[in-house]
Amino acid sequence: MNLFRLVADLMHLVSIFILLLKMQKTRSVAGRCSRISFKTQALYATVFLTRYTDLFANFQSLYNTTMKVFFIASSLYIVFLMKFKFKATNDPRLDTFKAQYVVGGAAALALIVNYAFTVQEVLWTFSIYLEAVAILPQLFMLTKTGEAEVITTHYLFALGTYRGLYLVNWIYRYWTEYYVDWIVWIAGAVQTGLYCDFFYIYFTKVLKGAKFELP
Amino acid sequence: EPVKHKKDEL
Repeated sequence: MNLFRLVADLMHLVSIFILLLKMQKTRSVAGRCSRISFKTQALYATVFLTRYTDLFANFQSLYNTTMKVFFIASSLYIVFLMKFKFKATNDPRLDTFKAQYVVGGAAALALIVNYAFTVQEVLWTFSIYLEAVAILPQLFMLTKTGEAEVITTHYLFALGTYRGLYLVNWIYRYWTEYYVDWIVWIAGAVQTGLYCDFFYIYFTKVLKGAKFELP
Repeated sequence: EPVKHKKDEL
């Protein structure tokens, strides 16, 4: 564990707490201009469920196991909240990204490009590819509405920072322990790249007190 | 020799 990865993981936790806070505070997932994509959240739940199939078999540390349990539980809780508790305020007409294509694409790629052709390994690879594109429905929704509430942009900023710090962590690990993981690296680079446009607007507008609005 | 991926990351 290094500082980059620790802070990255903490930013990931922060993003989840921001999301839960926002949902509890507004008692809805669809306050004006602040929509959270159900598809993105459902994809994240799928990512954690397929990645942590080794939860009981592969013990790394108490930290690792606790985080895995938290990610699975919180993602399922968020999906539950959106699907049942705040269902009336979740507007599927804005959540129109074709998620089935990215699920299908990630599944097909996981079957072809993986480290070993076993059920667990393919599921793990699928989760890596799917995580890379899971934010797309949310970003697509943002593009469609053209603006976002500040708290939603903080959520995306925390998520983007978590991914960016993982890139730094991999460079650090390569030099310090000769750690190599091409599947994770390429998927991670793609995932971080998706945040570039968002980061640009976040830094130039939101941090200067302006509303998040697409040009 | 590169270390095989260890799956110690989240």
